[in-house]
Amino acid sequence: FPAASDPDSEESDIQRAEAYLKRFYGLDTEKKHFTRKNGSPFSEKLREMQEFFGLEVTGRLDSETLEVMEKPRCGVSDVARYS
Amino acid sequence: ITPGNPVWKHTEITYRILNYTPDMAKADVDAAIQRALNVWADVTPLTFTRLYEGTADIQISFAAGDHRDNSPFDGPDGLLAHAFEPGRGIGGDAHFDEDERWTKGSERYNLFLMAAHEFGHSLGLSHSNDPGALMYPTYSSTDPDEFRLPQDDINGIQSLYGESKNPVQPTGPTTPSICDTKVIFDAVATLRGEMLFLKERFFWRRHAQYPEAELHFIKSFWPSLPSDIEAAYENPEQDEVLIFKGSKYWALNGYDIVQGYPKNIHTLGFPTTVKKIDAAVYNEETGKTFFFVGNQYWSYDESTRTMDQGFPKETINDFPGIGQKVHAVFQSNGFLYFFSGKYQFEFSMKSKRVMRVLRNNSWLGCQ
Repeated sequence: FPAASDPDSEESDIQRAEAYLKRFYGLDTEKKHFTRKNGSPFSEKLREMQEFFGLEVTGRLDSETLEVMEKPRCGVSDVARYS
Repeated sequence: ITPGNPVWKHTEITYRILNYTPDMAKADVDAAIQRALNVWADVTPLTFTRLYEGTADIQISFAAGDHRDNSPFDGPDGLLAHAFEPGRGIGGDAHFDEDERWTKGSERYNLFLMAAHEFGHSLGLSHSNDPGALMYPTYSSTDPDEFRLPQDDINGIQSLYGESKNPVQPTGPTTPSICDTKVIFDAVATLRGEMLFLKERFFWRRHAQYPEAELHFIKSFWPSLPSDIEAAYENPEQDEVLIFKGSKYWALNGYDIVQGYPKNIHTLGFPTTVKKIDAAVYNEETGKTFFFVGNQYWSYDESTRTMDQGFPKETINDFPGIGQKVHAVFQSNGFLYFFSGKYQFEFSMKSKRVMRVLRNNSWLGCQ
């Protein structure tokens, strides 16, 4: 267990997660979204990703989710754009 | 299935290898690509013909970084490869990241396994959320020689192209479910406070503090261990987990396989008539390990590393209520948990009787 959380590392975790969700789950950070009680587009996409991989669906970035994001993978990133 | 259901309208698909990776001999690349295409040809009416010039349906290339398809690679690890759904132009093409190290063996990254996955995309499959499927998006270390196309992938590709013309329809392995009450484990063991439930290519890993077990490939943790392990137990004094299959056994120390293994089970003192172990458990109170073989068991003294005299004995005589073959067994809180067929028996060592009959999957946390 880490003794204390490092804000810089948390920030970079979020950036990495955002890049991952942009690439594989079509997260669009450019568009303006109406604020909803239930969360942000980031956490919605995170939920989608967590559900796909059979992780606990929380919409929050945790170590297990980050671990899956860091696994080597196939990068079919733009099939939707291609089609 | 890829959104929009893109498929090839013809069944005679062509492919062309545009360039080669320097990591492997050309003949090995050719063989890996051909075997990967055969994975899909074996379960559908599709055929694959190699072209040496002109434009093929599936153009195969190795490239690093930005390779002008709007999907740059990212250096070693991370993205390994990608492929485009069926269609004209770039459609169907498969690109492999040249910054990876491609191999023909079990080391990362096996080209055949990766190509078989990519060609699934080339034929119209999307990613699967079945962690045992070939089309699962993350790379798993598996033995390429043992590869069989999982049933989930067979179902997917056959929904696009129909069944094989082979009179005997091929079937593939399925991924075990956490909620399958009829699951029969190959082996169960503890490991540094966690529980491992081994089944075919997989194991569930359960920590007492987490309600649900995680499913993993055995090869992801211990690449040189075989699948279909038959028995396992933890010796906490040695901080080792012993793994048995056939006449061989391995000792694990965390992620590492202890040097000098595998060894032959006969070095433990079994007669040559014993060809395999069905189940094993270490009894912390006595320092003895019980090995179950058929309807008999043996007692092994871990301190003297010798088999106890007077064994084998009939299991049912010393463990009343455990009459059938034992598939797996482990110890927890002074009880032995015997897995025999569809049932799990909680056996009290103190009162020498079965206290409860449980479902086999009771430890896995099915919601």
